[in-house]
Amino acid sequence: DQESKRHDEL
Amino acid sequence: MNIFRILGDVSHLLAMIILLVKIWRSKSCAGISGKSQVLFAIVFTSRYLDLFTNFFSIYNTVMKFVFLMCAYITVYLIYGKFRKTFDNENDSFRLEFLLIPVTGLSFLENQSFTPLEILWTFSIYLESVAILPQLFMISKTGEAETITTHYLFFLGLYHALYLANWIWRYQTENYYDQIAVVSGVVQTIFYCDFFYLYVTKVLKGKKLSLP
Repeated sequence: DQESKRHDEL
Repeated sequence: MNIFRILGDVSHLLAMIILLVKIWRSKSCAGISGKSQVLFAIVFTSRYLDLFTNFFSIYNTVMKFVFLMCAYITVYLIYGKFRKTFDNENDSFRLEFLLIPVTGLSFLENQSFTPLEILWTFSIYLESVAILPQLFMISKTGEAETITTHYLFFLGLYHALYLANWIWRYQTENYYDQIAVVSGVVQTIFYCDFFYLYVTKVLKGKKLSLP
């Protein structure tokens, strides 16, 4: 789950 | 997604629009560091390579496109359309002093040694120092147009809000990205000096002129 959140920001 | 992030992205977008409007309406890029804008274009290019591979949300994809467009249009206006008004001799920060350490660091300190990850890390480190040529130019000319200070204010505000976003995400999702947070703190520190001048001078209606 942590992995999917990586780089979800601009 | 939280309020700090949305406000941060809006503030970032607003900063880019203020800059574009300033250059377009005044038909001049005097006082603007073209080098910083080139660095920002490099930041977005190396960070948004996952534009076509990772889909997070419509918002995320659209904003990435908009940021890329704004960055490249700004660079085009400075080095293309209004290049005659470009203040070249004052925009004299040596980019290699930034690019070489940032490139080296992104190979040393990264989450995983893959091309996309290294480019993402490079973009994070580069963004934290990308504003230095602009701040250097202001310290060299000793003053900045008020509209330019508003641009810098919203650019600094965007990252201060992102710091709040990371605190929020750490509290609520127990998620944080050390590389982004550390370089984000460094980036915001660079703005502190400017924030002080902005609050004490510009908000009082005076022109920002360094002592």
